[in-house]
Amino acid sequence: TLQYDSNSKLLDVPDASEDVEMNVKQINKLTQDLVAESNPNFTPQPREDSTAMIKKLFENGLKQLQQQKMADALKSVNLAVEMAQRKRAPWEAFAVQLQELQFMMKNRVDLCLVQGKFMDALQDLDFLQNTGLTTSDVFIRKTDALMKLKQYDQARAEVERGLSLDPTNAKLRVLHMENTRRLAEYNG
Amino acid sequence: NQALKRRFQAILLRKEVFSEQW
Amino acid sequence: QSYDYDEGSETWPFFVLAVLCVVLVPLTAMQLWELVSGGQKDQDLKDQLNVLGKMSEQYASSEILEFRAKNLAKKSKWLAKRNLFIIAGWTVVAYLVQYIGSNDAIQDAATLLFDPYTLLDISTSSTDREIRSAYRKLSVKFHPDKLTKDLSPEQRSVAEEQFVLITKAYKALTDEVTRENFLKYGHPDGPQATSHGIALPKFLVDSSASTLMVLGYIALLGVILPYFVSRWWSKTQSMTKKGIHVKSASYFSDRLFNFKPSQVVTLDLIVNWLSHAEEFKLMFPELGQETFETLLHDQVNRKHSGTLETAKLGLVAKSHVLLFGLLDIATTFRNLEISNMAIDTLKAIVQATPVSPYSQLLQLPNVNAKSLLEGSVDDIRTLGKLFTYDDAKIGKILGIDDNTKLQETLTIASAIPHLKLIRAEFKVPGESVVTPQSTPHISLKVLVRSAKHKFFGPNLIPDEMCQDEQDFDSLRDPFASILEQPRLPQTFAPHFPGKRSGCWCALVVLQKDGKVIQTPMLIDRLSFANLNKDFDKRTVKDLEKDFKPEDWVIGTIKIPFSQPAPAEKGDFFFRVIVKSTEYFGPDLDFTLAMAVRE
Repeated sequence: TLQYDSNSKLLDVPDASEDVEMNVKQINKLTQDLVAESNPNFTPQPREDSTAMIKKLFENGLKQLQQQKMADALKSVNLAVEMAQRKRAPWEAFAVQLQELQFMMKNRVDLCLVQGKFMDALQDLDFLQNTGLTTSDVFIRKTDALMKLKQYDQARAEVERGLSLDPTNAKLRVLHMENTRRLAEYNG
Repeated sequence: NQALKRRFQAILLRKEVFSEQW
Repeated sequence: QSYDYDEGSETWPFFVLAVLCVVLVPLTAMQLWELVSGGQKDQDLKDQLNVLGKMSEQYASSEILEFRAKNLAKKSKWLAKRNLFIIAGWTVVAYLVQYIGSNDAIQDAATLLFDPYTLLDISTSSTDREIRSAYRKLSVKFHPDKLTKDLSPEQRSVAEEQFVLITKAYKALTDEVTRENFLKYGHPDGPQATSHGIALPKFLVDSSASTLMVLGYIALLGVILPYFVSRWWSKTQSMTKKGIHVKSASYFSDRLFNFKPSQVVTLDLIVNWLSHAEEFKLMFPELGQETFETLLHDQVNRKHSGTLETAKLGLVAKSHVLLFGLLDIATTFRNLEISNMAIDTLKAIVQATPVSPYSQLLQLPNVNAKSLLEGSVDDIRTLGKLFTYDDAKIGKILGIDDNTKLQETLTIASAIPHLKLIRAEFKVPGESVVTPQSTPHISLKVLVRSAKHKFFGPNLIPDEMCQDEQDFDSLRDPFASILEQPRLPQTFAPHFPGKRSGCWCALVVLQKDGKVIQTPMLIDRLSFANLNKDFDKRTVKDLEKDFKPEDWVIGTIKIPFSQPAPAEKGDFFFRVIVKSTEYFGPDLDFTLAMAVRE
């Protein structure tokens, strides 16, 4: 049974299955965002003010990176990413949102790696791979993170996959050799 | 966009699971 | 109404005899075959390394031994019933044969058969001359003109009849027309009178007995037969090809179809899916899904389940076939993570060890988990690394004080088979390269070695040892040579309710998209002879001097490739994963390039 609350403008389906519940949540989210939208002539074009805010935060982070203030840089980039997640409306162009997020995440990965936050970097890299980014630099960083986390078997799987997509990549080859050496040590 | 958001929000949970596993 | 009934008991014995033989002959053949092949299987197990099997019996708990004994009793009871039926059946057959032999009515009917050879008193392979001479001799004896005068009239008529028969017999073998008649109708005079009847004695069809017979038939055709057929049909319909219940298969398929890539695949997830299996509900209708999940976790964590211990063992025994079913479905959905974790879950259940970075060591018996995880300074996670230390140090690392226990643990640890890849390639039988659109298969040369053995590179094994037979048979069926390898020996699995030898599962993944491309191939034949070798890494100092490649047995694994080679030339990359279902550690995982050339 579908229930509608006219005050909050939200739907509710008690005792629904997982899928139906998710659909209802999505509809509610869309409704809330539409209600909150002040501009009656909204388009899929990404909003100027959101873009400006996100860009400012991100550039802040880059500046701090140049000043070698790594921890602060990471914080700023995190904020930028969170802002992108929160401020962007669901009807704004997907391609733009994805590219924006992936770009910022790549920088976040490097910041995490530099500061030894390997698990964080790994999850971001997993996200990038899952969302379609299968370039060699992703494989290089993922292999590096896995090796640092002592997951040598998984690192080998990653670097071999990276090499099969880009067989002549020198950095991947070096990582492969290094990982093989560490695996031999790991297995006695 | 919503799917992307869900995948992004899963990052924290995945971090916890992997940390426990490894 | 004009049918004759079997008054003289002439026909029904044959009918019963025929029915009995139709059932008994295949059944007896099957039983004899099982006896012979069962002996062969035992011999196979004895041939291979058996120390793991013996130790497994030693360490098995009393509940497990009880569980096995109960199952064996059930099986042997059924076998005893079958044997009883065979013996009883053949006894009835013997009685019937003897009855037929002594039944006068049947014998009389038999004598009506015309056999010219017995009449002329010659063998069936006599020549024409022999037939003629036999006829002449007998006709002289029985010719009415040649008979003696002092015979009674009855004797005379008997002799005259005999003479007629002899003449007929001679004609049947020599004269064209008569011979044709004899061959067509069995009698030289042409078609004889034939009678048709019902092979039932009259009393069964007459009066009161007839109503009983009719009721009996109605019951048989209308009730009993449909009941058994429908029961068999629903049983067949309820199982999939892989031997799991259709409801379980559809549950697994649903989980895989709705699988979100962001979900992390863990042992808990697979065990949760398993606990929804229909088989469990049918085995234990009084227990619920959460109980099943708890019991499976108890098995993995080696916890005793109290009153539900026997139930737990039953679930564990069933989980084997369920996990293979899940693996099959996961590969059909091309999901590598689930496929891998399904096999890892099987390992965890067989060894009663959770999936963790330390599983390789925790699967060994007598290990003190606490002292392993908290104790040593170096973080040791693999068996290979463990064997770089001397025995005493290993005892400290694993937390084993008792020396006998330590020696047993070391024996088992060094008997766990590890696969080492020597050669790997895509092969097309009869060709030197993989051509476009051809049917290649993956040919692997592996070395089954112990974690204790010193590592040597694959190039130390010369190419000659890795060559296959190049004869016609191998071209026709490249997979036949695999059958020459012995079957896998018994696994060391003291916490698993049944005796098992397990297998390795080979998965093939396309590197381009990271997804599985075909259903798993099961490998159950490999030689473990190398595990007996004493090539301890702690004692072998000079590899060049001490290593003799001809002492080592090379194993072959051939994996069929489900698709034809691509139509374009180039290099295509595949990841081959060979995982053991029994032990943590002995797996292979590597990338193999398919070079498609003209």
